[in-house]
Amino acid sequence: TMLGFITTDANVEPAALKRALAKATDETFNRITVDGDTSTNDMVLVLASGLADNQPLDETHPEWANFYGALSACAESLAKKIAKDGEGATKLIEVQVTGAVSDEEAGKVAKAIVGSDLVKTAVYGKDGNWGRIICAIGYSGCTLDPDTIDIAIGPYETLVQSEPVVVDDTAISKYMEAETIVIKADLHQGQGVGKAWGCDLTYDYVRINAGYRT
Amino acid sequence: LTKQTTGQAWKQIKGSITDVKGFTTAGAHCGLKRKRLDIGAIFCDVPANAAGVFTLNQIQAAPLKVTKESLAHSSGKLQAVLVNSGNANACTGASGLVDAYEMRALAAAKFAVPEEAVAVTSTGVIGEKMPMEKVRSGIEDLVLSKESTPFAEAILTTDTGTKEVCVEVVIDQKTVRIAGVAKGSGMIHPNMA
Repeated sequence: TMLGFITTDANVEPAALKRALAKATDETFNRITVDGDTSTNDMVLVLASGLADNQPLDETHPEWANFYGALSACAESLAKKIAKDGEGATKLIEVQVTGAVSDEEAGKVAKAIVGSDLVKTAVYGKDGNWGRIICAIGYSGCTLDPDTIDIAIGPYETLVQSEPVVVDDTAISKYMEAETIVIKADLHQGQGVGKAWGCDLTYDYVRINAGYRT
Repeated sequence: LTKQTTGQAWKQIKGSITDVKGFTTAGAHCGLKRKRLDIGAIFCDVPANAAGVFTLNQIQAAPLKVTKESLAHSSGKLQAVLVNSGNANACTGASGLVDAYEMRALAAAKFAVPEEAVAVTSTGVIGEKMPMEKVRSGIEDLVLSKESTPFAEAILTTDTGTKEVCVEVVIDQKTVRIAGVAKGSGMIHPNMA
């Protein structure tokens, strides 16, 4: 289960606050996955005291984007902390998708990649197995051309226009020793961008959950 | 990805939810977990504009129903949030709902605010009745302060550490803070709205 509690002293109109939380949630908390199980108790609450004494904020306020950016940054930071602390995890995985037909589809593709058990175990094993990544892209249900996909693991391009490129597996493995692994995919279908976060899948995940009630 | 990062006006600072004007928190141990803190509260000095997003899992724990009701009946004004860890109060039937309402009532009495100004939240094992004797004494033991750590610890389950963040942004030449605290480690694939 994830729980999130956000406080602010901003003076924010209630309806605008609700819309802002929903949007920020879609772009952050709803973009994390540890084990693919959606809890019965997930909840995020935001409370705004209004004590900062600014003019009431809504989408028409000239500085609304600054407020929303700060709220979203706060949510993203918490979401990444949750993903990084996934049960048994040793690494945070960030997937960055570009070139999707929409931001929403980019997010869906990113979450499909980061939610793949085989991608997660490959990350644990420091194995730059791009085949598992393109496989996850393929079943994401999003618009794509199977022949125009680029994939990179950290700074290393592994696939260009869906064709494998010669890569130094040793260098990729070395990169994958880091605590945060970035996987990039460019679909070349449009301007949509999105991120998702998860963690590697380790033996400890099984150990922890085999004994959760006992 | 540049769409999301251009024009950054905020900065991250050291702090947590109690470094925001109006907010205090509390955390205590009531025995839902063996040793660690397991019950906590957030309190706001004034009725706060509030909003929530909730799991879209069709099986929803009792506290979610109670919190949604609070938000609806208070026109989105909350002043206190009560959280327990160790027991999710999910799939606990009618008595689970009664327990969630009692938790809301006890927190309202403790902090001298209307019941509909209180949200309740639970996390932990699914399908076990909430041991209300422990919860009652835990609520009694809550002491509000500007120290955020006891609350951040009280909401944890299998997490290896607390999760807190605080950012600052200037709006209308006033410094505004937004801070958050979270928990989550397993059963994580949120789909909230």
